[in-house]
Amino acid sequence: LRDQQLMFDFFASA
Amino acid sequence: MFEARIAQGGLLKKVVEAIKDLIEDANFDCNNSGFSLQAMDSSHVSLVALSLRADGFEHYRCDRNVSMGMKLANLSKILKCAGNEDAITMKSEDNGDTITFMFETPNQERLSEFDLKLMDIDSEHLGIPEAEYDATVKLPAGEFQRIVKDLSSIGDTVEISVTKDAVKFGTTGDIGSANIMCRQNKSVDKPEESTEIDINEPVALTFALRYLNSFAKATPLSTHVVLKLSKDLPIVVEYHVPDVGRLGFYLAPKVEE
Repeated sequence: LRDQQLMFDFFASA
Repeated sequence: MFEARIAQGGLLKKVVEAIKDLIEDANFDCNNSGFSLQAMDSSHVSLVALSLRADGFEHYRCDRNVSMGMKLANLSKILKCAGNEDAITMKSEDNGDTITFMFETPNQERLSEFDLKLMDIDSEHLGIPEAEYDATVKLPAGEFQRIVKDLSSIGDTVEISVTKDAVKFGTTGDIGSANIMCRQNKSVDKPEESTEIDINEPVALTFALRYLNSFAKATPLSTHVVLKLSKDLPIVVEYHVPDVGRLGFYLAPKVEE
């Protein structure tokens, strides 16, 4: 879940 | 309508083989500038981004933006019927519910046509931020594929650490541990064997080998793979297809609890 959150945050920052 | 012809059909086959085990279905987005796909794997920890430029095709026409949903396994079944040397033409009418693939042998003696049913796929298009990376490593794609395969027989995760002169891949498992180091080597006589490191700051991150092995299925696309790493950011594993485009994979690092 931490992995998913990190991916989500990364793409949300675009 | 959408119509695109690529002389090296083998390239499309390789692209689909590289991603079909990672993502089940995806939208292929076509517009004036090219053909692209972006999709997350089912566990939402990795993302695939493919872009093929319009000028990478021999012929390319896209009157209006279209998004064509396909099941990768079905697309792969069809593309397996094309010869590696065949030219492939893709064609779809606006609002059509199929895409046609035409395969032409180099001597033009055999012409095959396959229609694939399109499907509606809900997918949100994620933006990919332009990040500054702590380290960028360019190494032979075959070398990277071998490293992640070899380490998989020892452990489940790999720590990739990059310093000014070398990149190190390390793993630990029940039977023991393994470390593989590749030194920077900008060899001039054999550019396909070069390893280049561009570093702002040393970095060490851990990733699931299962995904890296899956990404390495793109090896036939390119002589080199480019790894981009930054603390707390997904790694980018990139394969560049000269004059045509790129296939990039993004994977979240394992974070220590």
